[in-house]
Amino acid sequence: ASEGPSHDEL
Amino acid sequence: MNIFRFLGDLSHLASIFILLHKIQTTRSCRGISFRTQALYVVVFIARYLDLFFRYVSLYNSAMKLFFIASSCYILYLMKIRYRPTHDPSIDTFRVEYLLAPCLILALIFNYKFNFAEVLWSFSIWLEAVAILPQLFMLQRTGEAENITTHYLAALGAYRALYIPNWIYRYFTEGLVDPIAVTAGIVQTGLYLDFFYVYFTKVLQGQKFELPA
Repeated sequence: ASEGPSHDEL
Repeated sequence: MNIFRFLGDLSHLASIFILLHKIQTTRSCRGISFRTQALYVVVFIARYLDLFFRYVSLYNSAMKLFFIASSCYILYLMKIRYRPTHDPSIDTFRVEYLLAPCLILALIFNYKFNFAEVLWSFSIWLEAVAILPQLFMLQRTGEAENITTHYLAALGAYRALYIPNWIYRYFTEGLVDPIAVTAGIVQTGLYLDFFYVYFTKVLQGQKFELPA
């Protein structure tokens, strides 16, 4: 699994 | 984009339109915490600064611009247009008690120690607790107009709907965002008391009143 913010979310 | 995420965003949009509708039709911002609304401006500006250096999609950019613009517009309505209807004497929650811990959390918990990522983390933590001045005000007055409770319900539902979205994304994309998930659970948790009264009273046709 990749950990981190997707930054496509609001 | 999955259905939970999309419904969450729609719920967030709806909450803002409900709030604007409440202010415009009653020509009053009675019952709305200016401090909470000001914190949302800080949240959106801190998180959406990436509009300048990261393009995700038209949907993403349009929503970000909308949230920044509408939150600033709400502050304008409260502070200038309908200023006499705002009663600062019941809106007294000390926001520095929220800002300082969120900044510390952001400095400790972030995915990269740079300005944009720390600011992003700060905005996530701050969003989780930004509703507290509003809930505190509700607690003090003990009652609320129906339309205000619909606003709060839509706003609370937004982050609650992000939780199944994160579970879905974990299984479909293997994506985990511990900061957003932790803060999102806290944020939703803060609404539980409110949701209980909303479902058992307002949706049954009664007035929103807290037990004395």
